[in-house]
Amino acid sequence: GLADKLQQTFKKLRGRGKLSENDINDAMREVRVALLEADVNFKVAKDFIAQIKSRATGQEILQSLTPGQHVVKIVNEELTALLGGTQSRITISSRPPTVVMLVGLQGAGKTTTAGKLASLLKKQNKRPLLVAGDIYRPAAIKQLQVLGEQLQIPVFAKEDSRDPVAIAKAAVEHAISYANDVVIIDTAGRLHINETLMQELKSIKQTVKPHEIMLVVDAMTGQDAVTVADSFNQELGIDGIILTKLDGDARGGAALSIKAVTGRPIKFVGMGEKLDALEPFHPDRMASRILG
Amino acid sequence: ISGYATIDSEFLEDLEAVLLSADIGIQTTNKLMASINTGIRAKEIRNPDELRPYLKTKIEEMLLKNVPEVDVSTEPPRVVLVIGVNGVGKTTTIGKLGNFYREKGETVLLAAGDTFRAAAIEQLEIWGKRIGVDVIKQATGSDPAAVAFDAVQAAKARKVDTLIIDTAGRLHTKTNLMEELKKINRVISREIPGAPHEILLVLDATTGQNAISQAKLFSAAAPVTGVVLTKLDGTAKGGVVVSIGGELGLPVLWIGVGEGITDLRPFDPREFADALFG
Ligand SMILES: Nc1nc2c(ncn2[C@@H]2O[C@H](COP(=O)(O)OP(=O)(O)OP(=O)(O)O)[C@@H](O)[C@H]2O)c(=O)[nH]1
Ligand SMILES: Nc1nc2c(ncn2[C@@H]2O[C@H](COP(=O)(O)OP(=O)(O)OP(=O)(O)O)[C@@H](O)[C@H]2O)c(=O)[nH]1
Ligand SMILES: [Mg+2]
Ligand SMILES: [Mg+2]
Repeated sequence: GLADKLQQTFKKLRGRGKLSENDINDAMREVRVALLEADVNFKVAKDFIAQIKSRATGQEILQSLTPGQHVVKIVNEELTALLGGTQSRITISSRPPTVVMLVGLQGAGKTTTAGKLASLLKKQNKRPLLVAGDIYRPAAIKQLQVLGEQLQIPVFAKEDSRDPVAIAKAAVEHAISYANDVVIIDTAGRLHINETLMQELKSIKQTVKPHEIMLVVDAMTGQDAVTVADSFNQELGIDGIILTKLDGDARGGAALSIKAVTGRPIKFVGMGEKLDALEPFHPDRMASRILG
Repeated sequence: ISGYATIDSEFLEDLEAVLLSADIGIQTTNKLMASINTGIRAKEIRNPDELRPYLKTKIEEMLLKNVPEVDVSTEPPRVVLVIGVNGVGKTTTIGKLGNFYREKGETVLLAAGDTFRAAAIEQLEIWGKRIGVDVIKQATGSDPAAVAFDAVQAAKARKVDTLIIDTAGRLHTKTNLMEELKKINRVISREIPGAPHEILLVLDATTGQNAISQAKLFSAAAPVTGVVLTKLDGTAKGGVVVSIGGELGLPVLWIGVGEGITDLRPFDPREFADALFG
């Protein structure tokens, strides 16, 4: 990984005494390659390198006997700090029901994640209500109903409705009547550039005032992660992020890109297809994974 | 750098940024940028205006490796197996592809080979109804290889022209799921020599460099014949297929440009290369 590459870079310099600006630049190039191969957005990578370069040209590196190890340590620390703390909780409102809305591109894992979140909250003695807000995708409502059945968690659906805003509104009213304290709204996958569908999300937000709008993102997303996250955040407002399919071998550089452009916390990671495969986000583990 | 006299470094940096932001990847980007030197020395590039066309040509070359001849000699049924990681658009693509063949006048049959995911069978059945095509299925939880077997028998018995088999999304790193894929492939080829005639790997245009790992590991499990690149109607450019073409020789055959029946187009390398710089 990066650690080995940097060892090699600095091995060639051993016995030359002090490190030069050029030596540090070589090291920064290696870090840049690692970040780009990990799908960190190339502009985010550029800013990050500039940030760590100032630490890397400090005395601790220039006088170190193991400069390669030191650079890796700095990169790891800075990356971990950037990825943010561990805030792996849904903020529960003091005036129930807490309303959570899941949004994101097509196929990111929203419906499955809705089930996982509901399962987690049920284990925390909450009484969640799942809401089938995707009226477009074939068998989307059925998909959420099957998950609800598996989890023994109620699913609110209006089979004949063509109005996701009305569905969301009715669901919250239902939750109040039936004492469900968390409402999890699954929405249809959509493109950030589809104005009609982005407006639909804004209308749902205006109507039911979610406490948490979670952007669900596939961990294998490449450079486009910045554009997508920025659009969703600017147009709708994002409270937190869930990164899915981290059980694969995607390095997950999108995590850094999204955090850098939105500043919002990555709260959970999806680690599999089963409904118990939702874990807290650990910035240090994510940093090591990105660096490879 | 000699020859760069009229091509300033800012211009080159901008070009590099275009390639990187399109998910071409750092290794392939470096190769393409290095090829500019070669082009300058060979006088194929004489001024900055010729840089983009030169790169587009190089990109098209990588994309045109191994594009298969259209094989019309296959005895029916032609069997198409659709594979890929979770959520990339396999089931939707099958709906679109089934419609394409049906509009061409072929008889088409679909197979609900995803016996695992919630409402996967129902999803494909709705597509079948939309395009007027039957769907072979078994109960959720049954062996996908058994569904494939059933579907092949049905296709032979009904003498359909094209059978398209859906599979469950699977991460390429999950050994047991890749073994399951190998078994599905074996069952199909035992029942019809030479089948599956097409194995389509579906890749999502928003995916970054991990698509290369997907292409490698899926190809190791079953002889992938081509790629379907979906969700090109978004802002992602899908540039990783340039490396997949150049390094692995896998051609892109179709692109998905939306969620509707008609949102499937044959891949055009020139259009794709133009769009990268667009
Ligand atoms: N391996 C793995 N698969 C996942 C994970 N999360 C979701 N999936 C799978 O990804 C695929 C897509 O998941 P969905 O929940 O249907 O995605 P979606 O965002 O609701 O899709 P649309 O509603 O069409 O936008 C399914 O095959 C899921 O089983 C995860 O963390 N790991
Ligand atoms: N915008 C857009 N969306 C697409 C395209 N192709 C598929 N989708 C959407 O992507 C989502 C996932 O599609 P599916 O066909 O369920 O994907 P899949 O690969 O079969 O998913 P799994 O079976 O769960 O692995 C759905 O919301 C589709 O409508 C495309 O070309 N453009
Ligand atoms: Mg969904
Ligand atoms: Mg599917």
